Formats: sequence, structure tokens, C-alpha cells
Amino acid sequence: EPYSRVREGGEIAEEEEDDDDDDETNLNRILGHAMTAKEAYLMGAKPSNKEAYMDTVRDTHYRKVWNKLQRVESEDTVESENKNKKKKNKKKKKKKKKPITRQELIERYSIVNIGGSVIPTFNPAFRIWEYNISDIADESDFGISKDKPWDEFFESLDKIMEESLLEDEPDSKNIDSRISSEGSDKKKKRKSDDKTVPVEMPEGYGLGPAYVPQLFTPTRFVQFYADLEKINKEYYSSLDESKDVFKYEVEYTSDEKPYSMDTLTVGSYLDLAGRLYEDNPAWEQYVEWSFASSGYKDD
Amino acid sequence: DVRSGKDKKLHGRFLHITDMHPDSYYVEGTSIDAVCHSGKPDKKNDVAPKFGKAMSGCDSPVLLVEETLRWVKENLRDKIDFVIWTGDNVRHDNDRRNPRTEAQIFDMNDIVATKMTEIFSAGNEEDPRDFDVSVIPSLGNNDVFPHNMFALGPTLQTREYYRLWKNFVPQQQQRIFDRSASYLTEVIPGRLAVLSINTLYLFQANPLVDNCNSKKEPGYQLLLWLGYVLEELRHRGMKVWLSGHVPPIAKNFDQSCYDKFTLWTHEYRDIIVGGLYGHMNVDHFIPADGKKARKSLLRNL
Repeated sequence: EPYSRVREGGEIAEEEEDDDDDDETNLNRILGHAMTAKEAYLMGAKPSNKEAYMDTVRDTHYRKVWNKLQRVESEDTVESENKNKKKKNKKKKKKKKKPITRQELIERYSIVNIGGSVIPTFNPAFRIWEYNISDIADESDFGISKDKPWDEFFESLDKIMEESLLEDEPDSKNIDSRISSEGSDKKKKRKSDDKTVPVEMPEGYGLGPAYVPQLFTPTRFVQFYADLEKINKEYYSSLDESKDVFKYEVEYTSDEKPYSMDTLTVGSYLDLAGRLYEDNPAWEQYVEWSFASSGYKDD
Repeated sequence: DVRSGKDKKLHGRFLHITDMHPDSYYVEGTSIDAVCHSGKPDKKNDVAPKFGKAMSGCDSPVLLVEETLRWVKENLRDKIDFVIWTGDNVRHDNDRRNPRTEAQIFDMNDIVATKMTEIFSAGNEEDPRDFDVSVIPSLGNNDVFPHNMFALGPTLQTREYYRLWKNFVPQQQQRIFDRSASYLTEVIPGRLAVLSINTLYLFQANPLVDNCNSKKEPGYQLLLWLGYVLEELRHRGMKVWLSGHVPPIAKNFDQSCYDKFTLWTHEYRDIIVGGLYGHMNVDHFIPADGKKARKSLLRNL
């Protein structure tokens, strides 16, 4: 389906080409980063080129989101623009990118959250996530499952995985006998059936907690960090060795600037990515926290 | 809790903690240049301090990990519902005079797993799987030997991790865990699950991973597991958090593994709440484009 869509619309094809060019550039930069990271690894766990890495994140991932945010129009506008463009496309291919709805933009993304570490690559850190449980609190049948026990499911999954491994063995007698008992049509179908590619989400399935505020939607996070310089200083300057100097502090929360997120849906993250791309002070603050307020800078 | 029959209060909060890297060779007062293991410091800035030093290149002193977990126990334990713990519980292999051994990796993982059990378990001697706060560990690239390399199970390593994590991994998933070192935990029974995904099977730095297209590839088998589990969760009307050590971003995964994994997260956007990962030590987020992953996959297939 995407193949035919790509072939149909010149403008979408152009977007594809843009993306491919970007990918090539990204790949080169990423490889450069990976090589540096490997060198750093060989020497130890000392951070290296992390600012450059974050700049790449901004210039690629966040920039692409920002670009798409600029194309977001209301649904009515998008519909009428699409109609107009179909007519115009017949006459002349235009370079202007196709408008999209906010819903289309949000649905195509998911968010990969990468946590700060306890190891003091920067300062030690971890995160507390808060999520919506308001609709579950008063349920009386909470936790009662009407489904078959998990053991049955995992037993059958174990068999599926076992069989899948055998399917790849052309000389295996097991495979020969299984295939021959299934008939040639099934054999053909099975061979071309890659179960590691998902089918599209059926129409009519509502968007989940990552997209629309509902039960289990993450609502806020609190990022904790331990200021090692301060802790060590306090320990060494204290005359009392038994004094408890070690503690974590709140570094930042998702509802304060530049995050300013009132909920942690994909849409909120995309808005944040757009802000971080265009707003330098916000970006600087974000990067400082990305490095757990350690003051890290590339050499 | 249907299994234990006990009432549990939900707090609407959970902890994500990652990359502890405790180093039993860390010695306070040694040289940072010698990864805080030995030597006389050259200058004031070269001294390994008691609680560890940011940006020094040294791993965590064991004390730092102990103090971290103590702080979590005293300040957070009774306010959270579950803990997502995304691996790397051993020092780096960065000291030629003290190369890591497989036994050391298992031993340190055993120590940290025992510590996590002590903190979050319900203290029920008759049922060691009874936890006040569910803990969901996943496997890091430093938790395996040799570094980064992890074969499709069953192997001695998958069995060893089942032994170390036997209180965390649901018993009925032992055989599946032996294959994939991945499992599912129902953190809110019948409602919310967390998947512990062995991302090393998708990781391009794992020399045993070529792609995710051949059925014998560990990544193919992992994605097979992921697909069936997600479908079952959808069928049950449950929601799910994904978790693992290596984040699913293009630079970390083989291209086919990245495309397929991203596509699964896209097509199950009705049930997936989000994904939590570690490995990179930098606190940030990356938007993953599902539509683009499908295009890339089709193009490459």
C-alpha cells in the first residue's frame, strides 16, 4: 500500500527523497559518533562527543517533527488542499509539502524514552513516572480475569517458536512431513508469511493511553539526581564520618519549563520536540538536564 | 493480587532505574586514570572519591549503588507500584589488569538481584515471588559474556539468568524465557503489563545478530514472541509498557530489526503506553516514526 502511494503522488515521493538524503547524512554522522563512542569505550566509560550526539538528535529527529508540525492544518483545510492538489498535479508537479492533520502526525510516532543512569557517566539519576489510575480505583472486579490462564498461552507460544525454528531447516524430516501433510498450497503460503511484520492496526480500534488521556496514560515524571560533587565535598568536610550525606534530589519535573507538559502523551512530546528545535534557551536547559546537571561539555 | 490473595494499594507511580554498573574493584583514593582501581593519583583532580565522580570514566563504587538503593527504599518504596530496571549491573570491561569473567558478571548480577528482592519483596518466606512492588529486570549488554554477545536460547546464560531472576520472571514463562530471555509481568493483573525485552537480540553490536529476517536469527524469534504477546494482550484488553536495555533507535539496531520493532510499536498503538530503555546514559527522548519504518521495511524486503 505505501509502495503504490509513493508512486501515485509526486509530492510524497519528493518527501521520501528528502528523507533518504537526510538518512544518508544522518548515517554518516551517526557512524562518526559510534566510532568515537567505541574509542571512548576502549579507554573507559568517560563521556565523549555527547553534545554532538544531542545536536544530532535535535537536527534530525526533532527537526523532522518541527517540519511536520509546520504542515499541520485543520482537517477541513487538509481535505480541500488535497482536492486542489490532485487537480494541479495533473498540470504541474509542485514542490510544496502536503498539509497533514495533527491526528495524522501524532499517530505515526511513538516515543522512545532513554533514561539517565546510576553510573556517574554524568551524575547518578533515575525517574519516577506518574500515571492515571483514577478510573480503576473504585472497580470491584479489579484483577479478575475471564481469559484463559497465561500458562496455556505460553505453552502454545513455545510450540510456535519451536516450529518456526524447524521451518527454516530444509533438510529436517520434521519439516518435510509437516509440509507434505499440509498440502502444497499451504506450504507456499506459509513460506511467504513473515510473522514478524505486523498487520496494520484494524480500523475502529481507539488510540491507547500513549495518545489520548485515559486510564494508564503517563501524566508526569519527576527526575531525581545525586549531585556527587556536593555529596563528596560534604562527606570530606564533615567531621562526623557517620553523618548521612548521601541523598537524591529532584532535578526537574515534566510540568516545569522547558518541558511544560500537562500530560505525557505522544502529542505533548512532539510539541516539546518542536519547541526544543526552535527555542535555543529551552534546548540548552534540556541538554543540561540530559547530562544530569553535571556541567558536561564536549572537549 | 489474585495470586497472593492480598489487597494492594495502587499509587499511580513507578520507578525506572538503569545502568547501575557497580564495580567491586573501585577503591576510594586511587587514580581516576587507572579507572579508580589502583595507582597513586597524580594530582588532586585524579583522586577517586568515596561516592564516585561524574564524567571521570570510572564505574560506580559499590557504595554508590548501595546508597542509591537505600535511598530508594527509604523514600520511594512505599509510594510506587512497580520498578522497571533496565540492566547493566556490572562494571565495564575497561581494566586490562582485571578483565571481566563470566562468573564475575553472574555474581554481581546475583548480588544486585538479591538486593532488589530484599528491598521490594513482601518478606513472605513461603512465597519468594510475593513482592509488595513488582520488579521487572531486563538484560544489558554488559550483563552477558563475552561483552554484547548473546545467542538465541536455550543456552547456559539464559538458564543462569532464569536462576538469578527466578523471583521476578513468572514461573509459567520459564521455557519461553529460556529461549528469548524476555518475559511479561502483569503489574496490575488483567489490566497493565510490562514487557522485559531482551534487546540484545536486535542490537547490531551483538556479533550473533545479522538481521531480523531469517527465522534462525535471534531477532526474528524475539519479534515472533513480541507479536504474539502483544496480540494476546490486545485480546485481553490490557495495556502494556515496553522495556529493555538498548533503546530502539536506528544507530543501535540492525535496520531490519529497527524497522520491524518500530512497526510493532506503531501498529499496537492502541495498547502500548510507552517504551523505557537505558544503555546510553543520556536522559532524553526520541520520536520513532512508524510510517517511515513500514516504508523502509517494504523497500528493503
